[in-house]
Order: sequence, then C-alpha cells, then structure tokens
Amino acid sequence: TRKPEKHDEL
Amino acid sequence: MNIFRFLGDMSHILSFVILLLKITQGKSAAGISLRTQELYMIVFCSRYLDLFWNFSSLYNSFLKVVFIACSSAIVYIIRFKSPQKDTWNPELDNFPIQYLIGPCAVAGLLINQDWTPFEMIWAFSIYLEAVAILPQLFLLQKQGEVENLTSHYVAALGAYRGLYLMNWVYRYFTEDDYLQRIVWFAGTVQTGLYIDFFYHYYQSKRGGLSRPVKLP
Repeated sequence: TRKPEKHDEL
Repeated sequence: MNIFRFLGDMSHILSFVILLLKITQGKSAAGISLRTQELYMIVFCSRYLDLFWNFSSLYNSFLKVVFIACSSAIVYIIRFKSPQKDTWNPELDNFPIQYLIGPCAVAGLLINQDWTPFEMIWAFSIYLEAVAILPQLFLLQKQGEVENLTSHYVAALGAYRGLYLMNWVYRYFTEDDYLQRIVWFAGTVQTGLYIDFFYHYYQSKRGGLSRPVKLP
C-alpha cells in the first residue's frame, strides 16, 4: 500500500 | 533520484543564477518582485527546518543550504543594498502577500501529512511555494513587456516545477509505495500559473530572434 514517505525531495 | 528531478533541480539553480547575475551585474532589480523573493525565502526557511534532523542525502542538504542562502541574499540585496534598493518600486510591486500567507498557513494547519508541528509548517511551505510567483506575474502584467533576463528567470522557475511534475509521475509508476498528494496538488497548481507566461515566452522566443515577451 502507498504511504506518504518522509520528505526526500527538495 | 531520476532525470526529471535532477533537471528540475538544475533548472531551479539556473533560475537563482540568472536572478543573482541580473541584480548584481545589472545593478538593478527593475521588473523583479521583492514580494515574490520574500515569499520564496519564507518557503525555503520553513520547509528546510528539517535540515537538522532529516538527512536524506548530501545532495539534498547541500542544496537546501544553497536555496536558503540564495533566496536570503536576493531579498537582502533588493531590500538593503544600493543601488538595487533604489530600483525597487513599492508602488508597482504591491501585491498583498498576507492574502497568500494567511490561507496557506490555515491550509497547512488543516491539511498536512502527520499532524506534527513540522509537518504543518512543511505543508504550509508547499502551498506557499505554489502561489509565491503571483506577485512577480502581476508585476510583469503591469509592465506589459518583460525584460529578457527576467523572462528567462521566470521560464527556468516554471520549468523547475514542471519537471518535478514529471518526476512525480515517474516515481508513482516506478515506486510502489510512493505517495505525496500534497505536493502533487500544489505542484500542479504552481505549474498551471505559468502556462499563460510560457505561451507568451514561447511566442516571443520562437524563430530564434529574441523579441521581448509581451503580456497582454
């Protein structure tokens, strides 16, 4: 299942 | 990391380079909205608070520092440094940014990822970045004609988030656990705001001769 991941983008 | 995200970050860096060159070499901030630059400084200073605990890569941490430093330097130069500060026209660049910051702050409180203080601030910064270009676009609209470097600056800025949209599509289809509805929505709105500008930018740059970008 998709889950919001920790912010790895700028 | 994928090519879309990398090109997006390079386009973002290019926009900083163009703007810094313009205001330092050209010694003028005419046509540049200080309001937009202030919003970007708020965006980066709030979103990158996690610099101190969310270490995902050296690349990320390095660019976070670069973006905070550049946006702060730009605001400082336009606001305090001579002769640039005298070329900023507060009558023209008078978009009421409190009407952007307020709703984004409320949205960040209500719609965020984990209900922690940082996530509320992070969501606020994502929403604010989506609308931060508005004062700049309004300023260009008032002036009707866009100075060449400024047009490249806005184009690079629009391309950065447009490339990020492609990066999100790519990640959605290649990573089975990737989900980021907040940035998908905000990034789409952000890129949408540039569509009208891109149309006029393309019309003016078509066929190689660099006719000035005219906004109706």
